[in-house]
Amino acid sequence: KNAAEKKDEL
Amino acid sequence: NAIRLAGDMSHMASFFVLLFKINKSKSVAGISLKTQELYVLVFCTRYVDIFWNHLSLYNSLMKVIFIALSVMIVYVMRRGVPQRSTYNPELDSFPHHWLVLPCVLLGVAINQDPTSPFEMAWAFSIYLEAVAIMPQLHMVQKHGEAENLTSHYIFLLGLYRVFYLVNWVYRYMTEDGYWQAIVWVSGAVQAVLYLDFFYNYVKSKQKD
Repeated sequence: KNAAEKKDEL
Repeated sequence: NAIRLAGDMSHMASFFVLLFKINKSKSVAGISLKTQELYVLVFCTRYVDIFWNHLSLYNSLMKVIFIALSVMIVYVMRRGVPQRSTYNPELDSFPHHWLVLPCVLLGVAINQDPTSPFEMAWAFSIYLEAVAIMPQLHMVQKHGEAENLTSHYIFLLGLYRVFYLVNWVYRYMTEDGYWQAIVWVSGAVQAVLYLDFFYNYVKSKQKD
């Protein structure tokens, strides 16, 4: 997973 | 997943409990302005991706809500009448610069993409969130005891962190290749900071 995709949490 | 949602909901509830407390009692005594300002900094540096990362409506909406509520709390503490006259700066004495500076350095040094200023800001926000509660905890200690609603507020913030920790374990087991070292280590540090508070919170609730 790339860094942007990982940012799905708050 | 449900655990993550429970985390977000207790996080959001913590904002509302705090806003309720400062509106109802007309007082911000015992609330750390430093912690609240650090949270504004945390959300503003983490959610700049709101302009280009559209993972879900839920995520984008929650980001706006978190920024708005944290700014609102700081606004009432600084400008609210009569709230602003009830703030105790002499008790809110934690040296917060010593939290921000190391987090800036860590954010620049350890992040997911050393060529991206956004990734530095994002990592900074993760590190800062882990320690942002310290001025508030320091204030509770100096005050002796926190007011009921203030302690509920801190409890909800700690609870949010616990839900997120469990959520990470769940995601690690169910999602292939799910791995977030920066977030997990910071989150664990953040949870540890609440241990002493949790202990006293539960003890005082049993006494009541």
